[in-house]
Amino acid sequence: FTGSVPLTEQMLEEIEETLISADIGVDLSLEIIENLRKNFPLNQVVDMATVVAFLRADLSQRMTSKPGEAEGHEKPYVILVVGVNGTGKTTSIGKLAHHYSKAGKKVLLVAGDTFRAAAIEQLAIWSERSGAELMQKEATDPSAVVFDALQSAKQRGLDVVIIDTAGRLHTQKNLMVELDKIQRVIKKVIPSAPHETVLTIDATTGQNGLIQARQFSQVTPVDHLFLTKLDGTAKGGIAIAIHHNLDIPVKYIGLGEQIEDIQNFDPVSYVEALFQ
Amino acid sequence: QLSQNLEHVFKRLRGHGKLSEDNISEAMREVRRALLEADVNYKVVRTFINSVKEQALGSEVLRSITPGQQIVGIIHKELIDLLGGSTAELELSGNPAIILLVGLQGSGKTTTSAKLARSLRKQGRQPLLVACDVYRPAAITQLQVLGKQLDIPVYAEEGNRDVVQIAQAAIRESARYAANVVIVDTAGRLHIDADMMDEVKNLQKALKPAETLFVADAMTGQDAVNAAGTFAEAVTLSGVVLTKMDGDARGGAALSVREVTGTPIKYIGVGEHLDKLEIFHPDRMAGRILG
Ligand SMILES: Nc1nc2c(ncn2[C@@H]2O[C@H](COP(=O)(O)OP(=O)(O)OP(=O)(O)O)[C@@H](O)[C@H]2O)c(=O)[nH]1
Ligand SMILES: Nc1nc2c(ncn2[C@@H]2O[C@H](COP(=O)(O)OP(=O)(O)OP(=O)(O)O)[C@@H](O)[C@H]2O)c(=O)[nH]1
Ligand SMILES: [Mg+2]
Ligand SMILES: [Mg+2]
Repeated sequence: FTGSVPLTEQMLEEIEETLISADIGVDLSLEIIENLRKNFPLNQVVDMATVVAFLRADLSQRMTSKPGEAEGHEKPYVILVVGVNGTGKTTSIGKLAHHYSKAGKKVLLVAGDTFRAAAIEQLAIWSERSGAELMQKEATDPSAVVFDALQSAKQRGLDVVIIDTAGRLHTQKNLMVELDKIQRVIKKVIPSAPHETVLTIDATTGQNGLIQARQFSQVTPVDHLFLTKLDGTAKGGIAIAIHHNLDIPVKYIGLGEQIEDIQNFDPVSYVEALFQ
Repeated sequence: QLSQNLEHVFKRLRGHGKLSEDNISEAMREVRRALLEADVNYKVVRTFINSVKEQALGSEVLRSITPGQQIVGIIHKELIDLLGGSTAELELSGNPAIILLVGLQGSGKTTTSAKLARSLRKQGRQPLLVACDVYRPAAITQLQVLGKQLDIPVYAEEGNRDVVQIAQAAIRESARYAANVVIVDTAGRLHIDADMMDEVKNLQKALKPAETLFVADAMTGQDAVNAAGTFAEAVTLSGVVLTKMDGDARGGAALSVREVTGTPIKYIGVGEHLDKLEIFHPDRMAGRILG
């Protein structure tokens, strides 16, 4: 895709395949190709650099969130982290906790996964590593832990509360009911909370990611995506489809298993990596 | 909504008398779309569609009085064949028989290790679980908790970072646990992490497992071929386990993984509880992928 050559049907197919292989999905890929067709007449000579630039601009625009997101002004600032099993919630919380601790904030982590083997032990290690406190209870009801944690955070004037939840499939009705209960309990203690609900999406996820985002949003409004495991070879393009269809932007990306492996999402560098 | 589309396509195909090349091309486009939306890798889709199209345009179909029906049959059969044709069992030779589980981060290896242990004990075997994830916070604890839930022993060496050493010690000690099958859980790793891929290579070389299972998440998208392909090159895979099949992911990754590794999918995980492990059925999977 270099030099000045005619833009052929074959080339458009190759571009479509690149988009599909990034998990952007058939519908959105077709829409992007349609945009390309409207702006670059078929079989006419064109500088490929302009085609690539056009594509990059189209895609990064789709992933840009509107400015003016005032955040962090509430105290405590409550972040609820949700997502399908194994997508990286607990690890991402460790990274977020460290990010806030470094900025001088007093952070409390809430062990809201009261089900999975060693879930609390895992979060406890992240709380040690990040310098955040940990609220855990012997309770089996996550709402009970959340309730106590938020009461305590309010009383003690903590800055940030990050709530870990158990992995769940959106197809598990009882677990989605549990999630609904968690967010209602949050509101009972702090009516304006959660101030940020983050959905973890594994970068290797295919088209099911869109269904996940849609279903989770129906139970608790999702503000942002945390796109994890982008250090692999998967492009995480389903995040583009999620933003396009549900207006939920990516805010953070996970680039590894260590505490520093988190970055604020930048659409331009993300799209650049897409075409490499 | 998509499954309606394919039903529509198949209905139109069956309802037709004679089929033109255009009819067939149109149908193939819709099947292609369905497979892509089901997360089958686009290269695998291309090969699949070409093969089906070739058969569809063949004289046998064109001579038939129900060519549409023939094509639908071809699509189903082709898909089932590509998924392995029939169920496949674990081949547990050796005493103790050794099973090694590998895969990307979060795919369900630790949970699957425990599920396998439970299932094998139900079949009259004596399992020993080995904690060879020495990196993830509380990974050893996780496996120990699961072992305790099942009353199945777990071999672990806190503080030892040499997984080959740990696994070999477990095998040596297996008699002490009266174990005749040793199930080795490993850390999640990226196929592009050279050091970690060396680790699994070394594990396989040292342990010579009867089964080396690639544990993959059913919701994996196009990248499935990259990870599976690289793992298959690094170690000899004897089987695949597809987890989280209790979700509604169509599971096209199954086709991609099978196609690129040539390895049979032996089991599926259908829930978080330790009894949620089932034998993989290619015909059921074909239906699910086609929606
Ligand atoms: N390579 C890589 N691995 C990651 C990343 N984020 C998380 N992981 C790994 O993914 C695996 C699962 O992470 P967890 O944090 O336990 O995921 P979870 O969503 O809390 O899992 P459940 O609570 O069981 O649903 C672990 O092995 C993590 O180290 C990332 O950005 N890159
Ligand atoms: N619903 C469902 N959840 C599953 C299944 N298999 C595993 N899980 C869940 O997926 C999450 C990850 O499982 P693990 O067994 O920790 O995955 P892992 O591959 O060992 O993860 P790492 O060691 O970090 O690479 C946990 O929340 C499990 O309970 C399954 O078949 N169905
Ligand atoms: Mg977790
Ligand atoms: Mg594990």
